[in-house]
Amino acid sequence: SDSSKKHDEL
Amino acid sequence: MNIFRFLGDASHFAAIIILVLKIWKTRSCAGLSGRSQIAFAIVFTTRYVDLLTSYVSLYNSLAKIIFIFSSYATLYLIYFRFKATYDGNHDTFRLEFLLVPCALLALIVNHRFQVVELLWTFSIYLESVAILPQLFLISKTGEAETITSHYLFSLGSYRGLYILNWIYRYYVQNYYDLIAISAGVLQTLLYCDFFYLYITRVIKGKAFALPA
Repeated sequence: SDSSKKHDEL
Repeated sequence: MNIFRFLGDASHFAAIIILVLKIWKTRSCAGLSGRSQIAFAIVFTTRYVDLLTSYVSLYNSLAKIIFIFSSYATLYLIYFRFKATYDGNHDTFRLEFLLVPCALLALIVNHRFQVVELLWTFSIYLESVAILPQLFLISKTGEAETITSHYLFSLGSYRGLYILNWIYRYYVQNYYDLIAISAGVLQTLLYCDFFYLYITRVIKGKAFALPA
């Protein structure tokens, strides 16, 4: 998975 | 940020505000599970260590800081400020039954075996079941104050809206995270029974009580 993307979710 | 994410976050903020207002206005944390709140404090602390490693936006960082801060403030209110009103006798769900399996599962099922990633995974698993001590407390007492049921409805709606957000992201951005999705679906399912009672009773102006 693209881990940079999931840090934008809370 | 899509509309579902936005509404999900708004619902999460609303839940936290309702919770703090309930305690502050009634000067009481009766009916609230301190153990669920401990679990949420652990969830936010372990997930948002990414504040130190990845910057996304001011909104994102502020939201994370608010969630961490408010979870500890809630613990302070329950265990110190209004400790005399805390329902310790009914709040007996063993937290280690959630913490240990979630930690083990995070070590086994994760995207990468790396500290921040493992903490994130653990927090996702723990969040999915963190409400269980609260639901357990309600099942023991058989009732919940109306404001507590509003809190639970907001908190449950938050993850339900995140599911719509994930469906949207899958189709529009071709992005999905199976760990977040499966845990989020479980989390939402745990609220279904509550949602049903909330809609059939509280919305119609009746007190939230479990069927006899």
